[in-house]
Amino acid sequence: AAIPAPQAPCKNLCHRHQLFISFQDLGWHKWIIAPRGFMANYCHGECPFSLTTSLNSSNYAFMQALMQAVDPEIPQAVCIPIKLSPISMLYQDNNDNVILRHYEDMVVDECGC
Amino acid sequence: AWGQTFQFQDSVFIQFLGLDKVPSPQKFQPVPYIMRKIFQDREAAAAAGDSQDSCYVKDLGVRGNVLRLLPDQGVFLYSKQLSQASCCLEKLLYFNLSTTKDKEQLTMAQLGLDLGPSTYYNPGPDLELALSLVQEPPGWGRFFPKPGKVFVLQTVPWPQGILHFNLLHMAKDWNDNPQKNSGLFLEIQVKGDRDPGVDSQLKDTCARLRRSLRASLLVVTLSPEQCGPSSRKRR
Repeated sequence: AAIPAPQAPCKNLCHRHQLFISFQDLGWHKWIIAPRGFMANYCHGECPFSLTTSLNSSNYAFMQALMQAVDPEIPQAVCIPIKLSPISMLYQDNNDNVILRHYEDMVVDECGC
Repeated sequence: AWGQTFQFQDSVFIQFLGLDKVPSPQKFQPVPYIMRKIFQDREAAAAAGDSQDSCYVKDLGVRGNVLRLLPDQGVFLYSKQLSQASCCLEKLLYFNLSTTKDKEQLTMAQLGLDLGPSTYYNPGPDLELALSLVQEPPGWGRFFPKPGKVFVLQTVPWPQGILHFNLLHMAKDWNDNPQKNSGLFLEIQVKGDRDPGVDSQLKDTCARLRRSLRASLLVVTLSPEQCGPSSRKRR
């Protein structure tokens, strides 16, 4: 069967969007010493079949997009983080302890399908 | 409804951080240089995209993914000994290790004693520090240092910086058996023969030392969930 051409304009394709999480906005600045916030980012956009080979896609995304092209009931491949990086947080608990902790996978560096 | 959802997420985030409830500190505690440096180095490495082993604290040379600075919650003691010429200061040091989770493995416990600022032009006398384990919890205004259990005895020339002592073995014991944690007894004496004529000056020095003394315990722990063999394999 003929594969349909991509419907999504470029700006709607799966990619990383900027998202800054401000601890002040959340009221957590009262006990988080540093950082003041961090660039968490997020992934959003479409993963059309014809572009699954160029959008950092997994083999499975390719297969799912192929199946979705055949059967529109099957959901499209999903735009997800494929590379994440950690952040460190310095905060204070209720016992006046100062704590430095490292949290893995907090920042989206790259997105894919 | 939005508020309720947000409160729920707040509590989930608190648990994620390993806390029981939202902290509400009255004032921020000072952050020691080493913790600030480790934080800044990690931020710089993350910004540069350098991969880091989050389960190894390079600056301290130990494995671990959580650093805690526990403030001393002990009290000064005013015994008859203090009126003796050589005894300058007596203090019970107490560190609450209860915030360390059961599964966490202690890899470092370093006592820091900051004796306060010193003046180069007006150096004080040499000091002798003795640290011993407290045998019983303080009660009825009395405490009992373990006889013959002085485990740190150090002479400190004045002026001095922050003194560090390795308490890993002891902290592990306290962590495994919290009922054993009755604290430490710190005694500071003035060393050597002294001229009785300088007694008042010495009293001032000791009073200043009591005001400026800050003790804290830097504890590093390793979470098996984050740093166990399976997580290493995953990474």
